[in-house]
Amino acid sequence: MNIFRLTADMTHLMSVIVLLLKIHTIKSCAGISLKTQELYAIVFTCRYLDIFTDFISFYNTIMKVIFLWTSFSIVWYMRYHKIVRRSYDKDQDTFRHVFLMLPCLVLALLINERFTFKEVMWTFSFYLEAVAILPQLVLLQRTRNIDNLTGQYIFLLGAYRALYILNWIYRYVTEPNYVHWIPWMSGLVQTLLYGDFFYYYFLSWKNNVKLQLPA
Amino acid sequence: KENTSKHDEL
Repeated sequence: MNIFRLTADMTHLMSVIVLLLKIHTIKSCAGISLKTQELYAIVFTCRYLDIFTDFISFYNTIMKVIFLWTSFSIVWYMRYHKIVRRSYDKDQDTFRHVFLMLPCLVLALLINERFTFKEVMWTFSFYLEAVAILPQLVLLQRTRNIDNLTGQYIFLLGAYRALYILNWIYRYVTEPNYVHWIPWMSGLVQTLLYGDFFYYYFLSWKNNVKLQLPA
Repeated sequence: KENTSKHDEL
């Protein structure tokens, strides 16, 4: 474990907490894409299949349980909670997950570290996470008003992956034969997809104006 | 020696 990875995991945890706070306290999921939340639940399910078979550390297991529990809770809130679901904008959140899942699955079957079920599912989860934010970014373009909590949630979600890249550089430098091209490339694509959001988020912070994405 | 086949990151 290194400081980059710990900060990254805490940033990721913070993003989930910000979102759960928004949904649980103000009982609203306005501006949040259910599609992205569902994709993240799938990402964690496919990535943590080894939660009962491979024990890495208590930290690792506890964090996996937290990410699984929170991602499914958020999906449950947005789908079934009688108040929260009313603020879900299903007419705007129309991105078809299947267009993201199928290519990622095919790619995972073609490019993986070992052709076993768990490994292909693990690889699929990295490819899928790289693009899982797309429905959310599309929704942001469509809904003009982005409230602060939503903006902070997306910023933290993007920042955690950028921090993971620092962790991978650190581990590549300090650990002999630590090479994992699949997470590296996926993580890079994922972070780049946040590029323009980070830019507008920074502008809104610098000029102290409401976050607006160009149409 | 941590067996590298195990994925130790979240």
